[in-house]
Amino acid sequence: PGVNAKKDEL
Amino acid sequence: MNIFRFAGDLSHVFAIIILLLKIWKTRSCAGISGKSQILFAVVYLTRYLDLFTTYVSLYNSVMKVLFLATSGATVYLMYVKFKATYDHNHDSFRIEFLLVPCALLALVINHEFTVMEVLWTFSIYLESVAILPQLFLVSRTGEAESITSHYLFALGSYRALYLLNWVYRYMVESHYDLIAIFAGVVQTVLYCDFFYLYITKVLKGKKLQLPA
Repeated sequence: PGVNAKKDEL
Repeated sequence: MNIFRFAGDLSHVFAIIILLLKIWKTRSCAGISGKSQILFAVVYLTRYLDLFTTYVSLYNSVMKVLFLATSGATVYLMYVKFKATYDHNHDSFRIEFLLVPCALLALVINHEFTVMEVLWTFSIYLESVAILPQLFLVSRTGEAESITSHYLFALGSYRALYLLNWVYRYMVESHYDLIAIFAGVVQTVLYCDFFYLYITKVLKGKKLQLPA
């Protein structure tokens, strides 16, 4: 969460 | 992947298909804002650069390619193939008023000051306001065809469903992304007025017409 959040969404 | 996220994605794909079919079947893009469609193309181009750097899943990659291809196709249909039907006199929203503030905000408020991250942030901010030229066009003409209303409803529902997805992910996975959540709330709020008209008029078989 926060910094470097996983960008697994579109 | 939870049900809200998946329903949101389906709604998003559905919106794009409705729009492409409307333009293709009627051979016309009347009532559609080319400015909004260009902004959406910019949104996908700047967000899905990670297609080449990060692999998440086949589903994610396929959807990203789909969004890039369909937004490119929509812009092509509007500005090349059916250019004559494009309502550019009413589509007069100045997109630099959206592009510049979103770019500046992305440079200042982001998770990490790297090219990819700033572009991702820019695309999130831009997406939240990219529909404004379309809503402006509807307000200028005072009405929207039913099919255009269905498109807007599906497109607005997509981010509203993502909001539920983020609530779910926060509770279940302790995952949250404040930039996405903030922009998603803004994006959904912009559709509220339209949602109200859609439910009270279009669903009752009436045309979406704004009060004079």
